[in-house]
Amino acid sequence: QEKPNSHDEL
Amino acid sequence: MNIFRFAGDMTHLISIVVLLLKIYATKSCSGISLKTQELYVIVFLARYLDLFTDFISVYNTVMKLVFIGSSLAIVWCMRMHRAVKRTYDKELDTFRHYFLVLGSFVLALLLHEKFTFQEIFWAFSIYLEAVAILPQLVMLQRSGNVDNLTGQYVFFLGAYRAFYILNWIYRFFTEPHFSRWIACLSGLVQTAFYADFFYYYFISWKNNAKLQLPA
Repeated sequence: QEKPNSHDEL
Repeated sequence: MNIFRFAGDMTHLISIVVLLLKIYATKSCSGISLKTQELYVIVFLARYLDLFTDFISVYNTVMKLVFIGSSLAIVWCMRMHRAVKRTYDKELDTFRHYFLVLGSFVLALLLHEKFTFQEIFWAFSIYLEAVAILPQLVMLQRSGNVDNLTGQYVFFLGAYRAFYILNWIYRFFTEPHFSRWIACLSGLVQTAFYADFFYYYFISWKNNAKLQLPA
């Protein structure tokens, strides 16, 4: 799932 | 994913749909800055380098492909489509956007989260996106009268990053170690560039008049 502070936003 | 970010992504998608609609329905790109569209292609290609390496969600991957594909289609249309490219106001689209690319890249070399290829290009895409609308705003001021679809396109494009600012505020308060200062500061600058456009857009909507930007 979304790693913290990865670039999970567009 | 929170409602602000989803609203932001949908608003961004709407702006692209409105632009595609304008170009395909009217077979015209008058009033649209090709330079801004070219900058968006660079923004998306530089930002989504992790498209095939980091899978986050189906939604994330699909939206990245849509943004890359649509921005390339718009530039292709404005450069190659016989009927459309004739309507491009080349003499009004004179912003020297190469300086925006250079400046953003230099800034990314100085200000980034990690000194890695992917992070430098990610920061570059964030800074470039903040200034990418400038050629379009300058062109609108030059062309004076703005047709409805072009006005709506710029409006939604400006609104999407405003939703993202709400998203960052929301995540700041709900996620313990959330820090996106690069995207946040850049997003504030980006949205600020639209301030005067939003003002004139609101006035034209209130008076139900045509959108007029002061030359």
